Amino acid sequence: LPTPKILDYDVDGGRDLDIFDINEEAGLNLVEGDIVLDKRQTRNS
Amino acid sequence: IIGDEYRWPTMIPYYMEDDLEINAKGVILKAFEQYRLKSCIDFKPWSGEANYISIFKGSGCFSSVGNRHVGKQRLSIGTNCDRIATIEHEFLHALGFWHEQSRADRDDYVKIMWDRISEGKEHNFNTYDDTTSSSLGVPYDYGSMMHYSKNAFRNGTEPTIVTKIPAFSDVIGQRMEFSDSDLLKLHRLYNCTQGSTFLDSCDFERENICGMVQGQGDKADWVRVAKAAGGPDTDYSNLGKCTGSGYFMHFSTGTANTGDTALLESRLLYPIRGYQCLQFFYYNSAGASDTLKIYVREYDKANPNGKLRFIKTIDGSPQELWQLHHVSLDAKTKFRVVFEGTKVGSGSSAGGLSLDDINLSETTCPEFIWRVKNFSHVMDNTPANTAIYSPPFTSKEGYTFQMKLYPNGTEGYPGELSAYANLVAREGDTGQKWPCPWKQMTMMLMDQNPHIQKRMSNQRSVTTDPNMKASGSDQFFWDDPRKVGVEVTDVDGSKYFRGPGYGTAVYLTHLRAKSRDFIKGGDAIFLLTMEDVSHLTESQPLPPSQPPSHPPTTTPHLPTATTDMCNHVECENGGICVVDEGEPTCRCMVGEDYWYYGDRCQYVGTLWDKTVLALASSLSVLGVMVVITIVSVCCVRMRYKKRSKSHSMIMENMHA
Repeated sequence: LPTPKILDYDVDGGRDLDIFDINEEAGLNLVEGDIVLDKRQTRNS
Repeated sequence: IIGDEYRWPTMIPYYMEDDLEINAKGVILKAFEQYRLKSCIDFKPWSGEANYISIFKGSGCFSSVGNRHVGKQRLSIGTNCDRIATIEHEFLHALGFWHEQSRADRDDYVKIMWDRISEGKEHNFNTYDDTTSSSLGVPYDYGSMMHYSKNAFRNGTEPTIVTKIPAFSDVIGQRMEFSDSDLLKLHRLYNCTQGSTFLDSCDFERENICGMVQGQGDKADWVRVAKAAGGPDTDYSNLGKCTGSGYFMHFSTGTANTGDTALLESRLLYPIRGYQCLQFFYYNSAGASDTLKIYVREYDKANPNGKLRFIKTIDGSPQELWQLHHVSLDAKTKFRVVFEGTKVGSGSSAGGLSLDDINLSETTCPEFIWRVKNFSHVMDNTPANTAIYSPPFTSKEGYTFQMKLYPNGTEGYPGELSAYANLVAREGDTGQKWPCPWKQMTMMLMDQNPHIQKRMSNQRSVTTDPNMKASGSDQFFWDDPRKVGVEVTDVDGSKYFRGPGYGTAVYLTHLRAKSRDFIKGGDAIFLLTMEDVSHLTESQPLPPSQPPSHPPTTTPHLPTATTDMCNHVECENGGICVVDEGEPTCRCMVGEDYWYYGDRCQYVGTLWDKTVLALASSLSVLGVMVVITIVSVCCVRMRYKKRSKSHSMIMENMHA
């Protein structure tokens, strides 16, 4: 086959990123990776 | 999370912020459909309720746990979070679920390798004791979509979580669909008795055949059998693997007379939405002209005994294969589904018509089916970076697309299924708008479990953005394939143009693809759809005449009074500027237990502050009163002491 004019696009950038990897790369440091605590919970913690 | 105050109503109000990606919005709606199908949890656009979930595009995927009663409760679906299982996972948090491995009994089932965890991330492996978190009587679930994967928060290459049963090592961390236990817990927490859009499922394993009945006025019957003369030799639910089970319904055209019909009618069903999808497996070993027709028998006041309405004839010549079929229904009153088999031909054929694994739900049907035969063999024997293609399918709007599957991954990803969607055009195609605007293509590898609510199908969706440019090029990615694609020759010799692919190299691992019922009878079934999602480019309407207690954060949603007077007034903390008696004024955001105030809404007050203030005032008054009392007492005492001193006399010689 001739080479395609435009290359395929990988939405994951070729990496199998889980929720926690995505958040870590985004610089988030949430409780258990993806949980937001409110003020009350933070105080308890 | 323990506590009734954390529960949402079963109908959850949501607001999709403008900043969400269009693909994410489409996938969120698909996730809602799974909740509706598999639980009693339903979602509705926010119409002014005090508490609602605001879904926005933050820098990641995150949520709070349970209903926090804060009015606008935020849930982020950021970049790369637009996968159905990720969205379902975040909504399970919002509904009140912690992660599976933070259960109190976690250490009985997995071993946390503390020395392999990145420094400072150890807190992510805390557990909650059973006064905070309840497992609702459901056993620890390695297959939960709320479980971390084995490499979560690792500092090197070794897993941080080792399952005590090694077979589950690669099971943990699945992000495909709800597991049975996820659903059981959800049902227990919210007292669900059935799925909102689920109607019926039948694999004919029980003798009562799910309450189905033989129709009135027919001359022949459907029979529940484990095998039929002329085929099939096994059912589809179990494929004959289990002795004493594996039944299906069969109408023998071999023994019937020409013109005989056999009606098989479902039990009575009560629709809510007014549209349904009927899905079933069909084995046709009858004569070429014998037919299977689908009807609905609808009941209303004028037809208390029901009235038959023809829906469609099932196409397909006889094949030695259980074929998957979908039929869209539109019943709006009480109804039954009717399968009508007819022996039309006069020739003798040994076989007949067979049905198995019937599912009926109030959902839309998938549009296209791509069956890949002998799929395990295909996965194991296709070289890496070699693709196979589905046939081109044309959507209702006239766009044609196909799925490109790398059965052994693309370069660098062996052991994976890689999946891409490609637009297709033929020479002479007309009527489409290019670049293709906002079509969402979904590629689902079907888990062929007989029961639709127990399926954990794997799906990914991609959406055509007409403004997207190809990397390093001025061309639009989703432009006419005749312009940006390559010409290819189909198996039948016809030629067409295929545009570039858009998808993922990590669609599903081989290990997962070989699990559950993704491959059944050797075959895999991909369900493909292309839906128009251009309506999702519009903002979700705000509740009418309701000043939002928590206005959306993105400006297009704000119901601001856009007069010049407000142009120079900046309200903080989500406040909005309105013109009041000719003056620009900030109206501040108010929650149930907090509020903003000040001329720019720059201060925050909370119930806690109010309580502290009241307590402090009371204590101060008390303190002042005590001081005054003490001073008064002292003064009085001193005064009396002085007086008694001045009036004192010395009595001498009293008895003299």
